Formats: sequence, structure tokens, C-alpha cells
Amino acid sequence: KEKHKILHQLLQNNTSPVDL
Amino acid sequence: PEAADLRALSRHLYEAYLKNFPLTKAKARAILSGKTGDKAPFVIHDMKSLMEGEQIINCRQIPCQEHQQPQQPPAAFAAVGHADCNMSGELELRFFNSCQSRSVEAVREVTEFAKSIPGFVNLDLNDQVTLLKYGVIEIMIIMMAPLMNKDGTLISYGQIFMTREFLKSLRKPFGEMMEPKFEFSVKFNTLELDDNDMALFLAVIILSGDRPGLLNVKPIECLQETVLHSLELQLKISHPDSLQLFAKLLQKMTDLRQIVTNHVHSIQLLKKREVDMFLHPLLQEIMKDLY
Repeated sequence: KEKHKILHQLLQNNTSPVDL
Repeated sequence: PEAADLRALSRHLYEAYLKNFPLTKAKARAILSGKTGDKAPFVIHDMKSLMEGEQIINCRQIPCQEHQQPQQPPAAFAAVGHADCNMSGELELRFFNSCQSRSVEAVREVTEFAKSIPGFVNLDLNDQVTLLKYGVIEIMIIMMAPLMNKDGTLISYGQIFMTREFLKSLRKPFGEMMEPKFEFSVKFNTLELDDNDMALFLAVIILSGDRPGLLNVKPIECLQETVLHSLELQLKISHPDSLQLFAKLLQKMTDLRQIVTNHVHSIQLLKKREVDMFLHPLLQEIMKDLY
């Protein structure tokens, strides 16, 4: 899960990658 | 009733596609053929026009200093020896960063599109991640095709047309990176898919049950089978005279994997060669241990 933290976050909400 | 369900799925995916992807094929082809009432795209064909076009290139995602101040050399590359880093070298890297920025935004668009595929969000979360990790670059390459013709490609949401010759002239390995995409796109465009066909094809690619590391393949294959039926029916309706189009389209999936493998190798080479190259963490996540 740690390896794909941003993908997990994108899947779980609408967070813009710029905010990550 | 079954055909009605497949048509409903097709409409649903088409709507999700329109909602998530800002530049449709219909719009892109209209721009390329000069049929929009709007201003023609700005043409980038050499370093001078690249420098002028930098102001237009839309860089809304990567929070890099150079995007707010395009005249300044990027901070991330300041450590590169000045003697080695000439003006066009900096420009090429800045352009590469703009491409990254657009790619990051595209990953977000593809993720939202994937979430709209019925049943996708009910899959194991780790499998959703795997499907995206392996699918997004393939999708990005497919989505480039409508923006391209044999002479160049639209970029920046259709505001700019960049010539193929100019892309080819960039220094190694930049200059080699786009040529395989042009070759693929020119062939792919002969299939003359419309945006509705594209929407279904993208969903089929995302739902590939043979991605490495999937935990629960069965439900993914079930979902893909339904979308495949919907795609087959859609193609019969939208292209009644195009024989074997469904089969030809599925064959493209093999070519795509090879292009992605080569693309990832080029990025890895670039990362080694360009001392201070900044690779966005999201793109790093996707490309790490990919192929």
C-alpha cells in the first residue's frame, strides 16, 4: 500500500495530485 | 433486454468519458482540420516557437517554480553544470516537465473514469491500484492518437500544435520518445473510432485480468466480458461496414504493451542521464517495477 500511496488516495477521494 | 443493457452501459461509459476527458476526439479532429470557429492552434516547430509557446503551455498541476515564471530556469535543474546546460537544453527539460504535469493530470482523469465503470470500485482496492498502474500509460497513449496526425500533435488541450519533425529533432532520448507513438497513432486512426467507441475501449483496457500481481482475477474478467460485449455491439452499430473492426481493435492491445515497455525504459534512461531530473512522485509510483 505504501508503494502506491498516491494511487490509493486518488482512488479513495478526488484529491488533486498537486495537493499530495 | 440484454442488448438494451449493453447499450445502457455504452451510454454510461460515454457520458463518463465526456465528463472526465476535456479534449474529445471530435473536438481534436475539428481543430486539426480547421473546422472550429476558434483561433488556429499556435504552432511549435523550432526552439524559438517553443520559447514563445511556453506561455501558452498549460502547466496547472506540477507546483514547480518555472511554471509560474517561465523565463526563469527551473530550480530543480539549477545544480546542473552551467557549461553543460545550454539554453535549448533547459527548454527541453522544461518542456519535459510540462509533459509530466499534463501526464499527472491525465492519471487523475483516467482514475475518475475508471471509478465510473460499473463494478470497478467494488473490486479489491489493491486490484484497483494494479489495474490503474498498468492501464494508465496505455490509456494515455490511446488518448494521444486522436490528437495526432502524420505531421504533428495537439498539446495543451488543443491550444498548441507541435510538429513531429520538431519533436524528432530534440536531443536524445527526448527526440526518440514520441516517434513510436506517432507510428502507432497514424495506424490506430485508420480504424476511425468515435468518442463512444473510445470510451468502451478504454474501459476494456483498464479491466485487463492479466496484469501482474492481481489478487482476484475473476470479478475483473467478468466486468471486462460485459464491456467487451458492449463494445462489440457498439462497433457493429457505429461501423456497420467495417469488417473485423472488433478483432483489429483488440489486436492493438498487444502493440500498446510494447510501446509502454519502451516508454518506461526511455524514462528510466532519462532519469539516469539527467542528473537532477525531477520525476513526479505519482509517475514514479506508476513506473516503479512496472515492466
